[in-house]
Amino acid sequence: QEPLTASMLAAAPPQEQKQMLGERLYPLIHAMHPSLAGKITGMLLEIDNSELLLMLESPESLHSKIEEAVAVLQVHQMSEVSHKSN
Amino acid sequence: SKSSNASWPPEFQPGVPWKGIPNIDP
Repeated sequence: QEPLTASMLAAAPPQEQKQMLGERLYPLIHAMHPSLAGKITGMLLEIDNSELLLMLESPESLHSKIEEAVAVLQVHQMSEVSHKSN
Repeated sequence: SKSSNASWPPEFQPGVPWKGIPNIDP
């Protein structure tokens, strides 16, 4: 699979751009967090496309962003569980 | 209403058209 470039993204409609980024991000995220990959990818797709492109080029920044998203997701899920149990 | 946030975050599925982020203004 050829790397995703800014010009490839720019040629696609906005909704398609997120799809293209998601398709690249998902397998990388799935390798780290198989059970949360879909939700983490969904969260990361809220980030700017240009920043997502940089993350695809830099595994380190991608990994730290994934860990950040996992932390946010866990807090969110915990608050939801405690909300439901009341 | 922002109180109902149960479906967040939208889940990405490979091969399925992404529609998690509607109407974002540039």
